Amino acid sequence: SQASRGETQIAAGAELKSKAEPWSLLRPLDERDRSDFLSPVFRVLYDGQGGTPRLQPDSRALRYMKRLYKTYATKEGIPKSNRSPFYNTVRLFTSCAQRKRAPGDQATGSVPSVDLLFNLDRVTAVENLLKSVLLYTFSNSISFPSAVKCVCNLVIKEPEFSSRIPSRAQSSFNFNLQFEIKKKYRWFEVDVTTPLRPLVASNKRSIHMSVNLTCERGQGQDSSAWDKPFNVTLLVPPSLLLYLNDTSAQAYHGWYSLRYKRRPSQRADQNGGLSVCSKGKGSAEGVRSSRHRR
Amino acid sequence: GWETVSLALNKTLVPTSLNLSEYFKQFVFPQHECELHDFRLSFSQLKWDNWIVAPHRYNPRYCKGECPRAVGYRYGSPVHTMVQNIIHEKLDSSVPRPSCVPAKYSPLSVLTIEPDGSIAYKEYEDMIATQCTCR
Repeated sequence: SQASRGETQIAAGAELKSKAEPWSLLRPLDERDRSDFLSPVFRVLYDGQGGTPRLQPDSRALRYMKRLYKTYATKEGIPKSNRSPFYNTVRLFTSCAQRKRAPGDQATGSVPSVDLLFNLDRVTAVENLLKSVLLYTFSNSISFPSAVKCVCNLVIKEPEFSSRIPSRAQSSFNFNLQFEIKKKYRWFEVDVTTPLRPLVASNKRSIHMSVNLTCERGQGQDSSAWDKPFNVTLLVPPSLLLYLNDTSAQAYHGWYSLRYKRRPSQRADQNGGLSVCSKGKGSAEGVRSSRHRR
Repeated sequence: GWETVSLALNKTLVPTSLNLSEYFKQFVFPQHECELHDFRLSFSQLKWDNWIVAPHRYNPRYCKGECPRAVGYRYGSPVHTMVQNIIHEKLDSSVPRPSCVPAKYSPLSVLTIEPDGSIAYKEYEDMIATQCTCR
């Protein structure tokens, strides 16, 4: 059922985006047909080329994704069991067009508002959005004495070419966003799942938004506590990070195997005697192991 | 006493075709029995390292070897495998012996650079063989 569901969705996706079945090698794959990692593998096998030329990703974004990979998988590429089993795909997009609109204000810590355009062509019809964040980084590592409170104003726009849609079609979202910036902190995330979910679900190919971030001194902080104001010019325009669940048959569904794997303790319980240990001994063991763990 | 036994056999005109060591061979487990083998590759060998960022090394493993006649308990093979063996040996040798193939797999996480410059972390099912069987 997993495979058939995935295939029906792929088929549905195919009508939507006229993408070929990733496995069908019956006709030459062209640009539009690459829907994920495996079909480029088949494309290479099929036409023997070492892959088409690719745009080089932003170096900061690549560094972030390499760290994410090390968190989620071993050196051999085996997914670690400690990561969330619900998403098996994470995509990072760098804005293909950035335009600064209003200049930032050093005193109030408001970041210059930027227009961002993200091209989501690589998101396939079988990838369901679970979470999306705007990923901010500082151009160089700076440290702050304590938490910083920020308000993020996000305006989602219709793409430029649909100018006939009146401006009221733009939807604006205000986020009261609180985040903790510690020493040598390089990244922070703004969760934008709510406004983006309908756009990704409707297979929007590009998302146009303007983001305005205003950060102010921590509450109750006297001015001496800050050796330098929140230097907003150090912020690099954000990337867009999508956490997705690929429902196709060839994707790994860790939650699926978690749910249907019987735990040894269950098996011991079923055998009765094995799991029963004397209260005293069990609790002593419990305490010792927890102390050991601590 | 091997020599004495074989001398005795020669005296008793055992047909030369029946050679004890040959005879026993059919019961000994095959030397190259069906089992899991490593094959470590790096994506740079395939010249794919310009778009597969991680992992650097990938060991998909593979199954190779002969399937012993008594495949039942050791390979979790269905009874059909024994039947296929008997058909091959007794009735029609054009029916192939059972094959040594993967029975279980584990997933693989990959980090790739997409044609549009975006970066994708994806987990794929069934990318590393972890157990062999005879089918």
